[in-house]
Amino acid sequence: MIEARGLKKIYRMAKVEVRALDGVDLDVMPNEFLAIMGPSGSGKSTLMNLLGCLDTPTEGTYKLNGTEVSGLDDDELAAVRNREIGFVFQTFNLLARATSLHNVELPLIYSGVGGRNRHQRAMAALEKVGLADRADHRPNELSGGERQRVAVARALVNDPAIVLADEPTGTLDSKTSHEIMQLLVGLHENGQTIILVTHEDDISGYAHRGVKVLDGLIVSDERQTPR
Amino acid sequence: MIEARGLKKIYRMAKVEVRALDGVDLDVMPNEFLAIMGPSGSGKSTLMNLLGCLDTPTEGTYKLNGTEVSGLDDDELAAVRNREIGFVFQTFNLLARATSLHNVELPLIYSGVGGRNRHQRAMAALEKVGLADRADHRPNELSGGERQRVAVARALVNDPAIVLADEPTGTLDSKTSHEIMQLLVGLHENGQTIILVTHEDDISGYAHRGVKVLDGLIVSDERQTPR
Ligand SMILES: Nc1ncnc2c1ncn2[C@@H]1O[C@H](COP(=O)(O)OP(=O)(O)OP(=O)(O)O)[C@@H](O)[C@H]1O
Ligand SMILES: Nc1ncnc2c1ncn2[C@@H]1O[C@H](COP(=O)(O)OP(=O)(O)OP(=O)(O)O)[C@@H](O)[C@H]1O
Ligand SMILES: [Mg+2]
Ligand SMILES: [Mg+2]
Repeated sequence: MIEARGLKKIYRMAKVEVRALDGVDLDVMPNEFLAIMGPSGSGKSTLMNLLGCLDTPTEGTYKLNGTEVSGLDDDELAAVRNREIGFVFQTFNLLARATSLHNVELPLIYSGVGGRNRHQRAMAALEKVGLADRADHRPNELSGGERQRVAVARALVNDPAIVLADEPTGTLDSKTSHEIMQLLVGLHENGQTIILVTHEDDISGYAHRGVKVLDGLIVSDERQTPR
Repeated sequence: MIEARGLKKIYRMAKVEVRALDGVDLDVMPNEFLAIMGPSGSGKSTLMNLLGCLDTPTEGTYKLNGTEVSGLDDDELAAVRNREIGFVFQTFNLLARATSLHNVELPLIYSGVGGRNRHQRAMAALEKVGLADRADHRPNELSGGERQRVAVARALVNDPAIVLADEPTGTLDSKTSHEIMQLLVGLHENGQTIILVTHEDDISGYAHRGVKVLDGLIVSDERQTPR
């Protein structure tokens, strides 16, 4: 599944060097449910971007299902990413001029799913996050929490083997957060792998394993009984 | 100070009408500390945008320090906004190609503060949110929580009479959240008015008054003893 060894990400700025990740080893088996926590700026999103093949490490190796990711070219990386991984970005990254429905359809368009089937699956995903009545809204016609839920629906629509969710409930009230977490729990029961970043203790409580990050390093990794 | 009566905001879409605010009355006296809570999509940000003179109501009246806001033209509105109000947007709204320092200097540039003084005040504001070492980073070179803290620093740099903060700690860990809230508490002790949107109970606990919004209406408004 996921085997990361010695992952580093170093940004060389004009005057200073930022060591966002400073040597991370992480193994994740199929169907695990993992929560990553840590202070602001500690390297959580940087790690998620590497695990999601959205960025490349400065040093270290990363194997996804036995394949060394650094050996793949851009097209191969995009194919792996689109087939295996659903990503909820911390900044949502919705297409500004597209409706909620079209944003959610995007992963299905990339994998060549036809029009009618695509429309139905995208509507079903919007329904699951409680936004069927906002299908025609563009991102600037949605509230902060609604945009986040569209981003979650887009990550789940393609039934990916691995879901990487970076603060998926950060702007949501507790009732809506709980509904989103129930979706991820359902996927986990389905056999999918869930890796979640959160700063809220009650959200990390859904996971079976808690990983703590500090200054670009994993400082603890413990099994836990989910709520 | 703030006197809102019958505020409505109605979006007429192609097929449907969204009543984001459906008749809100709200009075806020000088030096109050208010928290607004409510489910995702209930109208909190819409209300804050009206209070911050960033949008205009479909119906209703809004008086800021005795002046009816709907009677002002764009330039007068911008002058009132820049002099009286510091705003932390839910979506941060940082200038993508500007550094943290330059983003925080913006309100000072609008009010005509000179170069050296501007630089010092902006650096002091970044220091208060723990980001003096990220002054030269652009938003895409910052983590999610760091961007949020730059947005907070920008809202406070001009020492505004009213601070409107829309989920100012949404992406922050509890320690960093507490540090940001201490800044707002300090401003409140200084005599400033603080209006905060949050979905986290421990954050709303800092306020002296709790307002609950549901489906575009205020459903409760209670005094509380702050933590
Ligand atoms: N430009 C627009 N056109 C149509 N509907 C809109 C527009 N902007 C907002 N809305 C709708 O108005 C409602 C209120 O939005 P608002 O942003 O005030 O919610 P909120 O309480 O801040 O929610 P959240 O906690 O998710 O940030 C939402 O249901 C949203 O879909
Ligand atoms: N392009 C970049 N150039 C320079 N530094 C960067 C860049 N991107 C991120 N950083 C720095 O790397 C560090 C780690 O960032 P990362 O986004 O992984 O943090 P995080 O743990 O996700 O924080 P948050 O909880 O605030 O989202 C931060 O201190 C940030 O300033
Ligand atoms: Mg992050
Ligand atoms: Mg909002």
